[in-house]
Amino acid sequence: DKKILGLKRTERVLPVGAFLTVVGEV
Amino acid sequence: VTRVNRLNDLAQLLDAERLPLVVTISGKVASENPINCEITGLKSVIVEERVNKLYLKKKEEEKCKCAIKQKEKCKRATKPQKTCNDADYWTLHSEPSDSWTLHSKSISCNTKEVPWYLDDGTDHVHVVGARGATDFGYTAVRSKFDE
Repeated sequence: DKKILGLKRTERVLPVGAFLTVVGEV
Repeated sequence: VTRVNRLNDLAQLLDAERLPLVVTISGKVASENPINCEITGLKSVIVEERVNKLYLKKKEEEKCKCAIKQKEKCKRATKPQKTCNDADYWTLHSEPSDSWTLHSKSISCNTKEVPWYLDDGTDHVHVVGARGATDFGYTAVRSKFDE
């Protein structure tokens, strides 16, 4: 016995303008 | 540690030092062709979209794992009998038999990324492979529910 409620869509984003610090190899 | 204050000083560092170098840089995220995000409404350089199906499932009465001949004895008792091998028997049977519980099932998970860089106003540095970095974090999260 199941009742379908719907779809949940989730966006996780890195937006333009965000201030970011990264450590990496050149 | 050699320290430079601006991204446009980084080139001098690269000329003087032996490669590879490990550097820490800071700046604002930018891109020539950002992605227009539907749910957050933001222009972004990395977008992860997850779709989950939400549904209610009728909670079925759990079967006692005791032997059938011991079941009646268990039901009358106020606490599990030593003869009952299922430690969760009373917890399971204390729930209403017609209750519904919320479940979620993953349908899809897609990630899009466009070439992007960090800009501090003096210059910019392209960042590659950031998603594989430890503690990489998405700074904005939003969900939408479609019935």
